[in-house]
Amino acid sequence: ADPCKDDGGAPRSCVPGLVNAALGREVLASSTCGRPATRACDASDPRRAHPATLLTSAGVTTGPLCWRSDLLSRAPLNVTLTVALGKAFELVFVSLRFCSVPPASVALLKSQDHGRSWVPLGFFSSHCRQDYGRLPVPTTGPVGPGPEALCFPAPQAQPDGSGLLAFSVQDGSPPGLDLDSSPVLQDWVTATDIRMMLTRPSVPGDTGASAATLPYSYSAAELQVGGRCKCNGHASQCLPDPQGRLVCDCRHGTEGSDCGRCKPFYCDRPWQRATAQEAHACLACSCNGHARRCRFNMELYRLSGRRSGGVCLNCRHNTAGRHCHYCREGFYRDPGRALSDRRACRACDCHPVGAAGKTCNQTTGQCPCKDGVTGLTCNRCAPGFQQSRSPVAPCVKTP
Amino acid sequence: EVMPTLDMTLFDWTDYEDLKLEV
Repeated sequence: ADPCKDDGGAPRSCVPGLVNAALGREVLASSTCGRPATRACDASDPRRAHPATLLTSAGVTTGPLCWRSDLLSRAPLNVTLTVALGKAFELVFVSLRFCSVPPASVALLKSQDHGRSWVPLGFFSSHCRQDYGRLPVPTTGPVGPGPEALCFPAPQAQPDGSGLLAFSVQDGSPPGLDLDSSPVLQDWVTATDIRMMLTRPSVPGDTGASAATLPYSYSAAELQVGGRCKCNGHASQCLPDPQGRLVCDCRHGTEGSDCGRCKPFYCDRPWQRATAQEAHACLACSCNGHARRCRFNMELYRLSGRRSGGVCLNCRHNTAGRHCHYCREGFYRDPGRALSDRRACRACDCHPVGAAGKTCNQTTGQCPCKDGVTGLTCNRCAPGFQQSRSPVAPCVKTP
Repeated sequence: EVMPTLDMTLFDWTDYEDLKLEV
């Protein structure tokens, strides 16, 4: 069964499954221990290396399990972890499991343009105002009209010394917003890249001052980015393209890495994201099989009551019109053939002498005849007329 | 009544060379 069609074969909204979008992706860490090698960390020795790949490799390793930053001996104690997801995803949650006491301040950012620009998703700090210039999130949750980057409490250390930072995209969004109907929420959850900035280590008796017990290193084991491949409701899966890049397996007449536009011939109405109520499939232009290309005309779309705005281009088989639905000049409709028939339009074939022109009636095929001439193609003298020797007046009254 | 089609050979093209070229 095709998830993008209902039982009757009609298009319906479909979305890829929830996955860990970071799994197997490369993580860029601004600091990783082992270069130069120390007794505890040697980047060139797999048994003592703590590379950033451990953050997204699903724990398939025989060596250490945790990434570890270099020893940081003086402020600023910032370390950045960046993971490119390869394409746009709609985020559900982001989490990072720390192997040591979690930092006291972390900023979570996202990019929607493959790392060219960044915006914050949330902050996690025991000193929101001091570290990020923001008030701590109210206990009642977000109150703004739309989603925003709020400052949440810093992740708590567990009894075993580890910790977990967990962020749900809903945490920054006021209740009641619906993904289908809220473009703002759609924008909020969309990301191509995720960045975590570990900005301040946790120290005993933390007061917010930067005087940590130095040197210090961050350590974490599992970065998860839970989300769905963004396909705007027009695909149920994402697959690697020939270049290995992840792209949506688009349906509903759409195309593009996110199914974000209509396929070339499917432009009878504007592209729209699918919703639970309406698939908003892109519709093929209606060209009666006589054209392979069409363009969208917004004016015509409005005039049609927002039903059809496609205009066929290069109508073939001697057809013409917005839908290639009538015959071009010099041709007429053969009533014995379907409009979609390649030979639906026949040449007028007006007689070169008997007809007054070359264009016939497009419905009946009747050519315009000179006086005294008759017949569909004007090739005979009418009753009471006989052929003359003049090509200008080929039929004259019989004396 | 079946009317014969116009016989092109019967026309006098002397003054209508242009027309004949079209034909």
